Amino acid sequence: FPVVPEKEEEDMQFAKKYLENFYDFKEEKNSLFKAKNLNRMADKIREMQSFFGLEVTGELNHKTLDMMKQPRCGIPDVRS
Amino acid sequence: YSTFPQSPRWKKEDVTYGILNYTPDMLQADVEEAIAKAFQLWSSVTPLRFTRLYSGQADIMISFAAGFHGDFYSFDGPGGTLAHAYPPSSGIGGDAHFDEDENWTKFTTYNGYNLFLVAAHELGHSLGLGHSNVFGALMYPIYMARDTKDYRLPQDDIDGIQALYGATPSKTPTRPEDCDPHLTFDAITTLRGEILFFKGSYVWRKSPYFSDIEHDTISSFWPSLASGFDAAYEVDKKDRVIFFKDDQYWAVSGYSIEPGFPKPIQNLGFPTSVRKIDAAVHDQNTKKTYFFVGNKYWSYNENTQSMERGYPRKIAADFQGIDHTVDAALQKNGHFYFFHGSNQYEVDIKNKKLIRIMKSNSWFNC
Repeated sequence: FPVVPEKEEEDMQFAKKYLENFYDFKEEKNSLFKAKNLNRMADKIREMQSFFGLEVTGELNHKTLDMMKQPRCGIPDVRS
Repeated sequence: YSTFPQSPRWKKEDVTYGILNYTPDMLQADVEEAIAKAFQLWSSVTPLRFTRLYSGQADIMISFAAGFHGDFYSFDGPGGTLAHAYPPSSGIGGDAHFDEDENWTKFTTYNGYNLFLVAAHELGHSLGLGHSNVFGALMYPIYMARDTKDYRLPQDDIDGIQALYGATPSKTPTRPEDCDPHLTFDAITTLRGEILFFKGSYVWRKSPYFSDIEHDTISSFWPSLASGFDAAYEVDKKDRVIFFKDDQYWAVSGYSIEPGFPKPIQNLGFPTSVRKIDAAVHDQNTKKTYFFVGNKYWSYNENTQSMERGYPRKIAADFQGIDHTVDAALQKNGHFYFFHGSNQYEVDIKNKKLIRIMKSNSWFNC
């Protein structure tokens, strides 16, 4: 079934927080950069999928979200 | 494996750790054992040696906290982030924080996180390792419940930590030969009918049920007491063995360390001038325990749990023929055995007279 929009938004926020914590994702706060943010977030999703050996799609699919929800260590996987 | 940027590492082999507080989810002794075993994992494959400090600031400080806990990385409640640790450096460097909102356990069940496994991972960070993307590696970021009995460090983690610190020195200190005529002991005690002989991190185990002497490391019985003892004695009626190291003592019953230990030896009645004891032996008949320090000895009444009046006394004044310090002491077969260097002195308990002198390892059927 199509995902309920609020759930989708919730997952997006969760993923953004995860990528900020563990993949050094920095979101431009200015809404003018929305497209740029989405591209940057897709890059970070690709980086995370590659780290965990998932299919690298850049999309926040079910498997990727599942992996993000696993209990884990609080130290980033990559760092600047 | 990976390391942190610029690969920070401890510039020494002797690293200290302290436990700031405990989780209410587990017995303190189980927390200490899990932490000690986690350190052993790393010391077994590197030249690193870890010593626990019971007060003051250690290199690696371990604590449990929930939510915001004073650093920039607040915990997030149950699940999600379980713990984090900082790479080697001064101050917060090396410290490991565990999320108290998790359920910590010494088992590998599904309604809690195994503290030994999570601590072993976090201490990898405390020593300078980053995350590994090798599935199954200890430094893999995601928690994986696995059997912790005889848990062995995966090769990727060994490669990572040895890239930072090198391998175990080729000449690991080896146990002296049983029949080495110069063999000496740190401490000796009976335990449930057996006799345990301690030296460094090793223990020789003589059992009335088997003819051979068994060889073990102390850590295989009491992981958090791995570095060895100055003295030990058994109060058999209480199924209790007391171990001494420097100015502290522990009570154990079998493999379990009783809660609330270690305690300062001053609790037994020693003056603060006594910073360690050489040997101890309990006389099961009189319920008195003798403590040997230098050329003097104390008598402790196990019933009243207090030192007897009129002590300390000179050893030589009461035990004829024992004109030197005592490294270790044992009561067996109605005699005392006082060990000094590679000799032992068999003493009649009643009249405290010397009967004969033997080699310290005469118990090993040499």
